[in-house]
Amino acid sequence: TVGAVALDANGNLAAATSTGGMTNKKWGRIGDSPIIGAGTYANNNTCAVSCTGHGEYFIRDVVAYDISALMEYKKLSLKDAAEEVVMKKLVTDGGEGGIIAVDKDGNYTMTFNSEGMYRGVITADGKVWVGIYK
Amino acid sequence: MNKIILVVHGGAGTITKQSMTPEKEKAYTEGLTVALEAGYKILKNRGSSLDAVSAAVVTLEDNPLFNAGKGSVFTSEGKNEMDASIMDGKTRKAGAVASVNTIKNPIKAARLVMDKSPHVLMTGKGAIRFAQENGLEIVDSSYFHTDFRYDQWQKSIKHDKIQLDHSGDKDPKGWLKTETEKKFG
Repeated sequence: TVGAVALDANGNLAAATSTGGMTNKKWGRIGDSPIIGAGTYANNNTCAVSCTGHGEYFIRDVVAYDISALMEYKKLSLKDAAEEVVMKKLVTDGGEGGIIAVDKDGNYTMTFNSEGMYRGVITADGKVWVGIYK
Repeated sequence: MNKIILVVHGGAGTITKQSMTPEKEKAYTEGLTVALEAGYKILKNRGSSLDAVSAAVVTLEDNPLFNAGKGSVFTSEGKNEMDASIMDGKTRKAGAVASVNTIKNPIKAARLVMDKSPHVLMTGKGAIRFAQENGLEIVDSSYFHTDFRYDQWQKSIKHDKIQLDHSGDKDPKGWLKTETEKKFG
């Protein structure tokens, strides 16, 4: 799975996710990537989220929307909302994976409970950071 | 001008230093950097976040290292079945495609569904027809083949298991069962 989230000069957020799914998956099996609210979500009032991992858990836990909802209704910060969903709820349910997200103020997080996640960020000054391991 | 920023991912899982060679690490780092720069070029010129995330994901779909587009994994039938979605934070419009196997860039099809259809999610033959009628590049499914993913699939079959896209480093015992445990009364 691959994904991207962005904040543009007009203050608009967007999220995108694309995947080949799981090796040897059953024919017609769909994971979270094409499901809005599970693998992808964007709302200018809160954040943009793209997910990767064991799709069945991300669907059941409605991960991408849940992070946005925690920000909107419980006023959690992006980082705290992501920690709550990825490092607590998903781990409790046994769901492995991670998310990238950016909020309307340009704060971002790359939160994952697996051993690694291919990830990177480029900031307004054009500076690039890329990571692979924890 | 608002603070512009772009974040990308290329998948999560059991990715460990032990299994990574310096060449692979460099190739993955380069792939992610190319994606970041593709999106940043748009943001820097006051382009939209929608265009930026689309451009970034297209480069990752075209990179056989990542499990999306070229380099996608194989299903139990030996096919590449892909999915993609996109969402606009401003309008909360969204588009997605699922179970497609001949659209070169599934994320472009998801964007088309959002921009040019009254729907959010289109699947299979209908999604492919919609993409074709709107001028997207349709390729033979062999385009998506990579030996690395094919070998991974063969290994999964041998162990009768399912694998997350980056869990190859895990012991096959840790992979997912193809059938849920049969619960006997």
